This record gives sequence, structure tokens and C-alpha cells, in this order.
Amino acid sequence: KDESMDELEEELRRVTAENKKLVEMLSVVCENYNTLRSHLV
Amino acid sequence: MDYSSSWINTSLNLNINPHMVHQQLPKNVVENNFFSLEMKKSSPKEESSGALVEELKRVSAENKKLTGMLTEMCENYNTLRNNLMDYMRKNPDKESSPSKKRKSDEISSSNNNLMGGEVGGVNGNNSESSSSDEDQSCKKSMELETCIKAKVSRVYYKQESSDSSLIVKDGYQWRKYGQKVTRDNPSPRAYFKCSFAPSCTVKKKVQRSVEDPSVVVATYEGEHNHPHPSQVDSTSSATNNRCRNPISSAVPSSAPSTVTIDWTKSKCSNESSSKKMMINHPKMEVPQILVEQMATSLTKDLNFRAALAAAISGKMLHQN
Repeated sequence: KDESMDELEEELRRVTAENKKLVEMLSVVCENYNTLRSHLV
Repeated sequence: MDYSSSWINTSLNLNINPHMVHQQLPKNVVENNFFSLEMKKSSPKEESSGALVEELKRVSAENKKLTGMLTEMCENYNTLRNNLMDYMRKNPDKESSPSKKRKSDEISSSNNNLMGGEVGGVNGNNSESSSSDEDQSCKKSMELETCIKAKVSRVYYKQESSDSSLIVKDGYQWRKYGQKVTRDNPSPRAYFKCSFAPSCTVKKKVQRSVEDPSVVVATYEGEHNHPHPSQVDSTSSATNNRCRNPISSAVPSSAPSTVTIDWTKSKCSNESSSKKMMINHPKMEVPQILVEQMATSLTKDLNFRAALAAAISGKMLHQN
């Protein structure tokens, strides 16, 4: 049970980190998109 | 006086019998109570693992949603960027202002950061279904960039270290439209655009080399759609090019090559400098070519021929 708990915690940590990265990337993409759009408009 | 009939019942009907309470409560509440009691009875490890699983599910779902949003956003970005590139390609004259150049730099750099780096990495890990689409769009954008940056050549000019100006005399006429300092190099980078022909889109970046401050690096982008000014000048005026720098015509207009030219010597062609140029760059037979071209253009000029013939014949007559 301890092992499965550890695995779960590890997985949760990994997914959370990935999530954070995704949010950052999305923010960058949005920023770039808006910049590009403002240039066109 | 009988007050018994008008008395208010103040009893609260409180019942401390738990069995009775369960009977009065709705069935689902009772079940929940039993469930919660059972949960309390379970070990804290099980409880925490349940919470972990729940959290994991939530974060995974959020992750999936974010990936979808990112994919969509990237697609939109690529579409918009391609449209902008098409527009810029169709209207090259209108994008000559420094602000737009800066903007296009920003766009390309941000696109490089975004497409080349993180998005690909996460897609590889996370959403395999969307990765192929994004790869295709990324490939498209990369191909587009290579198409645009195909005609890039870099020329190294040797300059005196005391000379801090970023002016490189390569024979063409340039209009400076911007200057900025980059992180990797403390000396400023100057941007020039060819001003000889209005439709010429060739651009030039000039910056002092980090490794050797006496060397100035000029990066040319694009291909001149007009002849070299020296050729034009030679056809229009014969005497104009006497002190023109012969090296200027050696600068390649489109070929992606590297040329080293020593500018520390005098600009007018003398023996020592021409020798040095020959050593630095084997393709420096250009002065000869230039002379031949000038001769050809001069002989084609009927007025010049007549004037020359008159001058020679006059001199001969005068001697006689």
C-alpha cells in the first residue's frame, strides 16, 4: 500500500508539473497570438 | 377561570433516542451518515489514497483540457502567422518601417521559441493525437522561414578598432532604419535597407564581431533586383568611377558566401591594398572586370567616342 501511495504521489506531482508548464505555454502562445493580431489590426 | 384551553404548547418534541431520529430523517441522509461513519472507521491511508486518486483525476482532466486549448491556440497562431507572411510577401514595400521590422523579428523569435521548444516537448509527452497536426504546422512554418531566409549571406569587413561606426561601404546605397543592442553582443547592431531601388527588399544587418572587435559582420538578406550601382554609374557617366572602390562590386548580391575584406587601407585602389585583397579573397579579379565593363560601356557611347576621336585627332594635328 505504501508503494502504491508513493506511485500515486509521484504521478500527481508529475501531472501537476506538466499542468503548470502547460499553463505557462498557453500564456506565451496567447501573448504571441495577441501581439501578432494587434500587428495585423 | 379556565385557562387550559388557551395555553400555548411550548414543548419542542425533542427526542434523544437515536433510533427515533433515524426514523424521522430522510433515507439518503441516514445512508450518508452511515457512509460517513464507515469512512471514519476506515484507515487514514485509504482515505488519503482516495483523495490522491481524486486529485490526480482532477489534475489529469485539467491537463487534457489545457492541452486541447494549447493545440487550438497553436493552430490559430500558425494560421494567423501564415496569413501575415503571405501578406508581407505580397506587399514587400509596405513593411519597410523600423517598427514593423522589429515586430517581424519579435514574431519570428517568439515563434521559434514556441514552436521549436516547449510545445513540441509537451506534445511528445502528453497528447500524441494532436502532435502530428502540430508537427505538420510547425514543419510548414519552418519551411516558410527557410524560404524567406534562403538568400542570406554574411560578409566580414575588417575595420579599424578606433572606428566605432557601423557603416560598411559595399557599393550599394543603404538607408539605416534601426539600431539595437543584443544580449549576446555588447556592440549595437544596425539595420539597413537597400534604397537604390524602391522595390528592392534587401536588408543588411551590421554588427561588430564579439570574437574580434576589429571585424564588422554584415548579414545580407535577400537578393537585389537591380544591377550594382557601379554598373549603372559606368553606363551613365564615364568619369565618375575613377576613385570608386573596386571591392564594392565583389560583395555578392545573393550568393550565400563569406568574404573577408580589409578596409583598414585606403579605399582607392593602390598596389599594396589590391595585393592584400587578392590574398584575402581569391575572387578579387573584379577590378579587371570592372575596367573591361567600363571600357565596353564607354566604347558604346557614341558621343564619348566622337569626343575622344576629336581630342586625339586635335592633339595629333596640334603636334604636327
